[in-house]
Amino acid sequence: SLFPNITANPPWLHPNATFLAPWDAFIKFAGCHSGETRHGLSKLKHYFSNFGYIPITAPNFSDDFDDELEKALKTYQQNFNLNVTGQLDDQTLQQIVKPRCGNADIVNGTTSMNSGKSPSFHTTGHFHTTGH
Amino acid sequence: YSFFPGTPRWPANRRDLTYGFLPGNELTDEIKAVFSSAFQKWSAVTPLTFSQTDSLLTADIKIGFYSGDHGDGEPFDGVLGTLAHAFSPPSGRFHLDADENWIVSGDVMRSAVPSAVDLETVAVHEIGHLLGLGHSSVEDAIMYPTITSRTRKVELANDDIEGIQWLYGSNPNYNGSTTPTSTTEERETSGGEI
Repeated sequence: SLFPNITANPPWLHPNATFLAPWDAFIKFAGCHSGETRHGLSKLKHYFSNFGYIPITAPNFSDDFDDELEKALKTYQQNFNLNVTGQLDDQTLQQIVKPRCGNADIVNGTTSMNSGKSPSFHTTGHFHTTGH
Repeated sequence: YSFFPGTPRWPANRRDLTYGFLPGNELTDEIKAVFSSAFQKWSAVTPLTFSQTDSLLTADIKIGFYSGDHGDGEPFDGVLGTLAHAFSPPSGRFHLDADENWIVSGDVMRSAVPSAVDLETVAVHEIGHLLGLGHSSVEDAIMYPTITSRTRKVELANDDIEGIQWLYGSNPNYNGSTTPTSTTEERETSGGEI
């Protein structure tokens, strides 16, 4: 759908119409934490797998909030300058559901986004300094 | 900024690149001009030049709109979600999700449609991939991975410029700063001939 200008939207695109974007359902995982099992969590793992945060080691992902998902979350949070909690907090979920480029953030396990930089930088988002 | 593993880039003997469009998309000149404008953002800061060719077969960069599974193992997912993807050099493949509600001109921020996506914003980002840049954690950078609907971001940030100039060097005419241009002025000048 290519619209020459913003007034050329077709009538079926009602401004107030609600629709579900592919990742909007992830919002329901707010508050979910390590050790829990939630139906559909495997789809979130697929999301992280698509963008390089979880290696594809098995044909199917489980619905368990396991260590692998927690590690992926922490890396994602580092890359997007979020608080590194390893939890599905609101701030992280709001970032996850945003539309984005389909290219992976991490290719072949390597990245030079924040998570690929030195630990002293990416854990806090700034350098530690001491006044002398 | 970041690069793809192995830091692939266009070889030194290929600085004048061509781009072509999938004929089946039947894009208008106005739409093609959006891509021309996006390429200019990168040529302004590097020695690279980009020119349109009518032959998709011989084009260095091949641009096409596709729906769903389009054969490269990275299917599109309908309205929003993933918007587009592009391959590292020297592949030149640039795919956009045909199901998105692409806004070609006008102030996308004033669009009443929540899913409206500014075409040039996405084009500038994907061209960065085609030239060898990966994603950046700098939120203001063009190469930041998320591209929110109803927003427009087409000016390269310092992070983008440093990254691309590390790969290709600087344009001799680049004076070290980007020229801020208002949205209105850009729109008025981007609808002309390529």
